[in-house]
Amino acid sequence: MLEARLEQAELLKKVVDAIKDLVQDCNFDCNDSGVALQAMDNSHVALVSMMLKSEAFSPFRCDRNIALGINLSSLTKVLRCAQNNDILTVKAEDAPDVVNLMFESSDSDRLSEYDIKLMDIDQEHLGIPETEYAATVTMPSPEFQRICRDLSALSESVSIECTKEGVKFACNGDIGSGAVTLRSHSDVENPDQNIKIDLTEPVALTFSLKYLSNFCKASGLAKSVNICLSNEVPLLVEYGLAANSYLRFYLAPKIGD
Amino acid sequence: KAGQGNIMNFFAKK
Repeated sequence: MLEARLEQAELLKKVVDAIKDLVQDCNFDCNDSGVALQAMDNSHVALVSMMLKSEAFSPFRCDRNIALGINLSSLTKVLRCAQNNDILTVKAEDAPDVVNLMFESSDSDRLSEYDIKLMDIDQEHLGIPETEYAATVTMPSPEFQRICRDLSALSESVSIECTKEGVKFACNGDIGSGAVTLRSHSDVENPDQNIKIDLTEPVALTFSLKYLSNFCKASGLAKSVNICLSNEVPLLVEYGLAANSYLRFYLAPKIGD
Repeated sequence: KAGQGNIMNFFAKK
């Protein structure tokens, strides 16, 4: 059986909020190392990969591999019944029909319990190769969100160009064009504001802003975001979570321009 | 979609 207790329901609420517009039904694959999720969007342009390691829970118990097929809009409805600071316990039997979510207020005077019916989801799992990216940009997540939002007003796509000079987000649209260039920046007093660019070779790729803006819904999960690029491979946008856990988004590049 | 790559062309099915 599975029993996993999160100190704060907020983590799962934010994760589900960040991915629910991209993927609808997905398997939460549970085993003794934690809870993992991999799902593509309907048009197979983007892939979500989440890992909540067992250390992120206390306690965590999962004796056998269990796939919890859950509709994210149902899960959202139930998670809305939890306060951010509630303790969240997820429970399921070994061959479950339902998953049980229990919310306890931190001062323990309220206990809410919900069951969500599970679905049988036949999901394709993709092998994501270990990649040494040509460029990795680490920047404040709100800054990345803002750039995506600003450029979305002008165009449907953005070119991301990394050179030793910095990283340039540029777009071209009907009303004109725009570009934001960031250089490496280190602020000892506010390390959350740091911008780090690790570059082994220059990269230039074009991506859909609609998808990038969607990924930015995860901005509340981490103060900084890693943007990893290599020519002709999907972009990786990574939000690191506590206890070595993560929420990653992969996005296929635009081709032929 | 024209011009948009497909993620399955990059990551193989397991």
